[in-house]
Amino acid sequence: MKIRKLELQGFKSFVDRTVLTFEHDVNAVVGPNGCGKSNTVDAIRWCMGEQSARHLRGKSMDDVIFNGSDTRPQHPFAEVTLTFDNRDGLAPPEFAAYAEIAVTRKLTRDGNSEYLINRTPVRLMDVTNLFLGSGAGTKAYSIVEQGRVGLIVTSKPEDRRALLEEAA
Amino acid sequence: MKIRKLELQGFKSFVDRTVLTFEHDVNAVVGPNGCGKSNTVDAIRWCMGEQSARHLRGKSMDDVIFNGSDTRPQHPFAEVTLTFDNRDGLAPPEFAAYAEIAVTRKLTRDGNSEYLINRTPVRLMDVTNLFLGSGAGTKAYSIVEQGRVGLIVTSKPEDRRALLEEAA
Amino acid sequence: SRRRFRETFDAVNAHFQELFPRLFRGGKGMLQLTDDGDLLETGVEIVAQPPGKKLINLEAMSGGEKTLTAVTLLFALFLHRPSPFCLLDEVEAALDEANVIRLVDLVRDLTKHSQFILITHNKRTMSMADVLYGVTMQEPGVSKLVSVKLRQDEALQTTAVA
Amino acid sequence: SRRRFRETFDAVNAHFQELFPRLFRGGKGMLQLTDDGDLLETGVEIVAQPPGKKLINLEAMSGGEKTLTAVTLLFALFLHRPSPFCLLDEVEAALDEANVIRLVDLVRDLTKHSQFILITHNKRTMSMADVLYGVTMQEPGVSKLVSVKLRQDEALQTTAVA
Ligand SMILES: Nc1ncnc2c1ncn2[C@@H]1O[C@H](COP(=O)(O)OP(=O)(O)OP(=O)(O)O)[C@@H](O)[C@H]1O
Ligand SMILES: Nc1ncnc2c1ncn2[C@@H]1O[C@H](COP(=O)(O)OP(=O)(O)OP(=O)(O)O)[C@@H](O)[C@H]1O
Ligand SMILES: [Mg+2]
Ligand SMILES: [Mg+2]
Repeated sequence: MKIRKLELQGFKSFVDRTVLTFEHDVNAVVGPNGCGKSNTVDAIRWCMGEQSARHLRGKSMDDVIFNGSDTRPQHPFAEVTLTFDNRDGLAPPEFAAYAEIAVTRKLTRDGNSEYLINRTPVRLMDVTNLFLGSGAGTKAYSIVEQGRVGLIVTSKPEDRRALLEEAA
Repeated sequence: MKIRKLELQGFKSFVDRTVLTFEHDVNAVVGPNGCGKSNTVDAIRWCMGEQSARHLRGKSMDDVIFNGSDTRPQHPFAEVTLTFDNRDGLAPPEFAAYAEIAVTRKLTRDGNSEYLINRTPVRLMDVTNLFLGSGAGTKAYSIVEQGRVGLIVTSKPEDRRALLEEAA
Repeated sequence: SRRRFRETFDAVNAHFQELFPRLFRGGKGMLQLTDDGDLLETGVEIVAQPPGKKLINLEAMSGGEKTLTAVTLLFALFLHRPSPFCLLDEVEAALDEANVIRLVDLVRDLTKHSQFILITHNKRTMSMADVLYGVTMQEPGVSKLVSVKLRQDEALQTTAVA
Repeated sequence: SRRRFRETFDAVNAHFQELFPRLFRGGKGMLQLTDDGDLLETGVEIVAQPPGKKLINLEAMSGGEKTLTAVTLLFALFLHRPSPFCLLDEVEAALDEANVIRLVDLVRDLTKHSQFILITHNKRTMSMADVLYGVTMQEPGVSKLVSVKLRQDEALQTTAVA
């Protein structure tokens, strides 16, 4: 379940369709302050089913849709597709036949929200189940957001327990 | 009221008497992780009257006294002296005659705490009054601790008011 | 008192509006009172609009943008009522190189009012300081001062500090 | 279940104890259960002793020491149950150069288990990555991908990404 490709359109500052392919072991994302690097992390978390707008640095979920700039109008929707490589067979059995699994999440300004797996509409639960089995869920130790690395140490011992339960 | 000299002994990791003189406009303190740089900031805050052990990254106030290492035993006391240049006359009137003002704070393991100004024992209130007038108090905008710069922006509007009141 | 708070707010706000475009290379920033009618209780809101962007909610700012906005407020307070010294502990950790340079330039300007003590790992910040104090733990667990390097002396003579 | 939690705790603790001296160049670190008798509710405490120092209370750690301890726990979990990918957003911001090198070396070792995506401003981290994606806002407010530089190609050919 390695990430092969990330496609964004209308998501936060990525108003135009943008594709990042991740074919190497260590991929670095660089650029000046405020240019959109951490927005790519938010896009991955959102696509994997993140339900809390606050956790995506917004007040409400439509804050993920491109809000306009001096030169561009607001965008009508946000769409992110995350394509995984399933050659390692880590995905749950119902996906065993697929070499690649593409998870898509879409949100329109009028609040219409959609999830798709390999272009077939599914429910949020299907997306969450896909990730739970593979250890890559959004709550696990696989994503460390900016400025939060120290929290692992300063959090309460009960909170650290949750990390261990993810790995159980 | 510029800082001219900082003398530490037995304070956190500075077990041996150490003197830093600050004679330039911009002084940089550098060194590897964990070597004691931020401890010098704690020393300055403590000397200026800081009363909260938690704010000095400890559980109780005697956590500021050198606690021992593989090669050294615990130290019996912590002592910090901060020498200010009063040639700008910013200090309150009772100190006008002094060209330099040395503030000392001492704490022994058995809990005996002392404050001195120019080697004369004073009360905490005298130390706080000395700094209040000059805008350099420990709560003001003159000290930004490690990792806390973003808090100015993410704190609540009522908290930011306190910053403005310090500058009034 | 109400009058004093109002005067301070207006003065700091003016400095904030002047410093913001300098640190962000454009854009607009200002302070606003949450409750204009009650000067004794009102909070202070920060309004920030980096160049080319719509007004942003502070939570949605990037790590570097938050640092720059915080520093703008800090130095606006400084310009209104300078404190004799200012201690900054790794404030530039989230900044890219171009923003570090802008920050240290501003610090250099403010030395007219105050003395600065900067704790840093950043080479750019080190290169603009007048003097570097090296702290080390050659003996594990025991902090010592090792060297003082002066900027103006290219040879960076290292005088071992007794 | 209790047994599963216990097995996981023991395995992660073993990795933690092995990784700690590698990241800290010595010293001892381990995990402890706050309530051994109640495996369904117990919290997990971190015990850290950098080389030459006494056991330290986590709050008293330096910024860099906290990052290294957090990363040790993170990678200990990884070694027990690798996640297919790992996303780290400027985790090395508080580290000095020597510790950044140790961290990226460890990341390189873990690529046997997982794929890494690192967001960074640090030149050391950039130099060890296999590929660099540049994100820019040449048009203010609009993010675009600009270039991909491959590590093994010294000329760092910049292929403009359509
Ligand atoms: N819905 C949206 N529409 C347009 N722009 C947005 C939206 N949400 C966030 N942004 C913009 O994205 C920018 C933040 O981007 P991001 O946090 O990814 O920066 P970064 O590259 O990580 O920077 P740093 O190096 O400072 O951490 C903010 O300036 C914000 O205005
Ligand atoms: N009372 C004490 N006795 C001995 N050592 C102490 C005491 N209090 C704190 N320390 C030690 O001081 C160290 C932290 O120092 P400090 O926070 O100043 O590091 P730093 O140079 O700022 O590092 P960084 O670059 O990672 O921020 C810790 O390792 C801690 O063990
Ligand atoms: Mg960021
Ligand atoms: Mg520090």
